[in-house]
Amino acid sequence: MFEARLVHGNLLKKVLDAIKDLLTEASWDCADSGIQLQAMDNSHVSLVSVNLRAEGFDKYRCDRNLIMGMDLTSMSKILKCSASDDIITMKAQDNADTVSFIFESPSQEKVSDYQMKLMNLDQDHLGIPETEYACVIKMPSGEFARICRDLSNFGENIVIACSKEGVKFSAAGDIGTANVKLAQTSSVDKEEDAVVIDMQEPVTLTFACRYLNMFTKATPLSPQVSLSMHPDVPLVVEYAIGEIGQIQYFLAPKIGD
Amino acid sequence: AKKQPTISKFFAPG
Repeated sequence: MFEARLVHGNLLKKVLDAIKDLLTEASWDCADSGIQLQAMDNSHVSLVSVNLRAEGFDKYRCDRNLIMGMDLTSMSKILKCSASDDIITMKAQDNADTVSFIFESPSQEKVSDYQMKLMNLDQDHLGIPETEYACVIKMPSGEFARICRDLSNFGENIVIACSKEGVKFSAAGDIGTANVKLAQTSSVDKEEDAVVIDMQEPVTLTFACRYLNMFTKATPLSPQVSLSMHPDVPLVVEYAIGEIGQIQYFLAPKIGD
Repeated sequence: AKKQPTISKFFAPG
């Protein structure tokens, strides 16, 4: 028996919004410790990793490890049937070929039950090595989304250069060039407005705008985003999922000239 | 132009 109940059901809807443009189908690995998803996009350029801790749920039970392969478009359609303040429960029997989504209104006066067929997915699992990143940039997630959107008008790539002066985002194309520089903030009223740069050595890497823009679909999950960079290693873009976990996007840098 | 490698070039299956 698997059962996971989330009073802040809205978080699950936001997680789906954050992955459904990048992934069409994926497996949710359910274990005693929580729920994880790891999948590459269709082009195998990026990797998405979602981690939802068991203790973050209001009720969590997983008697046996369970892999639930899901069509994420279908899962998203079902979650769209819930209201933003609904309590969401996911439920499956051991060895079941369906999963149930139960939506309860806060007053408990409306309860909806949706069942979805599970899929057998044969997906490659990748090992992500422990890395001490040369630069870790923490910044407002809305600002990052804005920069990615704005610079996408100039070219298909964004160059991210992190140095002790700050972080510079650049793009170049037919219409001209664009540069956005952010310095570390000295003092802010709200912690979520801060730009914090932890740099061991300067790093400059180039990334495809298309993927960065898809990662920013996670912006509603968290007011802050962290970007971890290291020479010749994939970028990690990480958003917290409320108090219950995090979503990480890994993107291979563009190489050569 | 720069080339786009796949993510599996960096992360081994496991």
